[in-house]
Amino acid sequence: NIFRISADLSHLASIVILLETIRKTRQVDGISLKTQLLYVLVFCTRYLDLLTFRWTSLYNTLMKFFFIGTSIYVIKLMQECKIKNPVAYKDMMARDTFQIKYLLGPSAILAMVFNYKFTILELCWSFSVWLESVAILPQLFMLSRSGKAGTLTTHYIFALGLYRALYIPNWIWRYYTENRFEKLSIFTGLLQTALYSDFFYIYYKKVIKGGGFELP
Amino acid sequence: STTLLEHDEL
Repeated sequence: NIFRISADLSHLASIVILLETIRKTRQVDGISLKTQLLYVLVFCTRYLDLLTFRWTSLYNTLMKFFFIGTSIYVIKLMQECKIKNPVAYKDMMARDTFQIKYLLGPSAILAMVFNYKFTILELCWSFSVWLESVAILPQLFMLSRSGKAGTLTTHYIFALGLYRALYIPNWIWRYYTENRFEKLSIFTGLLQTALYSDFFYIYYKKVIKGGGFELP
Repeated sequence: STTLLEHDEL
């Protein structure tokens, strides 16, 4: 459906913007390494079904490989910046101070409690949706601490937030057309979108209506 | 549905 396609395209766009940001500036200014590492973990734990070879569609499989591949590629690019631009890298690390154990621990516990089946694959899947819902927090934390962000960085976060937000009308659509109701995806998706709400508001005010991006 | 959901979303 149109919402699902738009969401996935928005997700793709966010990654293209992120790669463009790193490529263009040749540094990692304003990008949280911790958030990016969390995304590698999110995609690797969610797409374990690739190993079972029970593929739903070519589209699905290609996208899964794309998300795993690009998330790892981002880490590689960031590590290159460490060598090329050590001062900027150190500066980023000094500001990337969110304690991710507070995201990993609860996600693991929530996955044990809320899952569709107590199997490795399902537990990892549940862990990945819980973790994804909060994975942006180190990035938002970094942004709010510095108070400023490059335009590309804000576009990246916006596109990334829009992706999960668009999944919500997709779930409503699927509920009516397929009678499908995946409660874990829906709950974590709502949580994820809620975490972006503040950011969306500031983005709308500053970026859409003109002017620079500054957080209080 | 009562069967295990297929995770066909990304």
